[in-house]
Amino acid sequence: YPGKKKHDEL
Amino acid sequence: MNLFRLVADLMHLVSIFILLLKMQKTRSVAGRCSRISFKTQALYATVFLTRYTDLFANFQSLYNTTMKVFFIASSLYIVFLMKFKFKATNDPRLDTFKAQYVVGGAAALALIVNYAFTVQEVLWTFSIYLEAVAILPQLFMLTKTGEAEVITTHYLFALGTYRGLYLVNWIYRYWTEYYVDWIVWIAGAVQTGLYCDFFYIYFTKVLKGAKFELP
Repeated sequence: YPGKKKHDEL
Repeated sequence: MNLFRLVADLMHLVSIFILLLKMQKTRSVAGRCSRISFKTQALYATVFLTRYTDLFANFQSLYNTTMKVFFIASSLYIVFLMKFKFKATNDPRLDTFKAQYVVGGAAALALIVNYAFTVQEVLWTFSIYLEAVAILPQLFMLTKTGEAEVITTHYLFALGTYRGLYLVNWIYRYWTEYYVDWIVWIAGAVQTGLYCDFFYIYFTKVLKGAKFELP
């Protein structure tokens, strides 16, 4: 989410 | 994806298979001297259910989705086995850690320290904080029973190594793509830190063939 990035890790 | 995170996820899978193997083999949740904490397994199921609410909305890769489904399914299956199938071998009197404290603490912190005040993001943050301390009932039980079967120590070793390798993954990702995520970094460091004394005993005793006994 940092900077509106989606979570890409498990 | 990088090698550190891939191996970390595989160690996480290995820990789940070790646990399932132990329960199927001993057909119980309690060996002669070591036990599996139901509370810890229930907390892990909660972690996965609150973390992967984006299972359908946020497609990252087939690997990511497959692993999410597996973690949710396996953690619920383990809880089912402990609660129903092997219920007779599960002694709640030994699982005395106040899990409600860690759940409450993680929930309160997630409401205060998060990246966005949305339901999904607060649930995700809650799952990160909860995972960091979810092993406490299990470690607490080990200190009470004072020793553990070798297979339980391998379970804990795999579980501790999984998040330890995530720390390496985060260093690598910061270095290569300036990835920054304070919440998982700090929670991951706390989570791995909780295993330190276990790792010490594991490396100094279990790997030398001695029994796992707390001093």
